[in-house]
Amino acid sequence: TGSGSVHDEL
Amino acid sequence: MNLFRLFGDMSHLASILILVHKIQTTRSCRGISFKTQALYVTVFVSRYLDLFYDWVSLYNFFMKVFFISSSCYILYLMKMKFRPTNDPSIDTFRIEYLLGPCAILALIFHYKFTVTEVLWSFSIFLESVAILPQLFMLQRTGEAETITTHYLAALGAYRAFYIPNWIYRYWTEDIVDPIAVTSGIVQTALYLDFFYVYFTKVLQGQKFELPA
Repeated sequence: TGSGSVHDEL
Repeated sequence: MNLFRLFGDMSHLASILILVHKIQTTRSCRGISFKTQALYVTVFVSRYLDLFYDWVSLYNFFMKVFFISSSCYILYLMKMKFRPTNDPSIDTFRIEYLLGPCAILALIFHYKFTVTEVLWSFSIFLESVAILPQLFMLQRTGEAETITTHYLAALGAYRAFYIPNWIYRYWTEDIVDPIAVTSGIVQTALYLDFFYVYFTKVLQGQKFELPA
C-alpha cells in the first residue's frame, strides 16, 4: 500500500 | 474524482450557499459562530496556497477560489453588514486551545518538512475541529433555527462522504493518506450527536432543541 497525500482533494 | 468525493464537495458547496442564504434572507447571523467561520478562512487559506504553484484541474481551481472567497464574504457579512446581529457573548469557545495543538500536530505529522506542507497538515487538523465553537454555541443556547441545522447537516455530510471516497481510493489507486483519513474520521465523529438530533427531530418537522 502506498502512503501518499491526497493533495488533489479539497 | 469519484461519486463520493463529488457528493462531498457538492454538500460542502451547498452548506455555504445555505449559510449565505440564511444570513441574507433573515438579515441576521444569529446562531452562527464567528469563531468557527474565522477558523474556516484560516483552514482554506493555509491549505489552498497551492493555488499559486500547483495545477490540479479547472474544477479544483474554481472550488478553491470559491471556498476562500465565500468564507471571507461570510466574515464580512458577520462583522460589517449584519454586525449588530452577531452576539460575541455567546461565542465563547477558546480557539487558542484548537490552534495551538493543531500547530504542534502539524509540526509532528506532515509529509515533507516545508512551509506549505506543514501548513497543509495544519489546515487538515484545524478543519477537523473548526466546528467546535459552533457546536459549543449550539449546546449553550440549546436550540437552533431550522435553516442553521440544514447548514450544519450539509457541512457534516461533506466530510462523511469523503470517508467512502478514501476507501474507494484505497481499492482503486492503492493510496492511503493517514493524516487526512484520521482527521476526517474525527471531524465526522464530532457531528454524530448533532446528526442524531437532526434526524430524530428536524427531519420529522420539529424544532431543533436539545434536552435541558
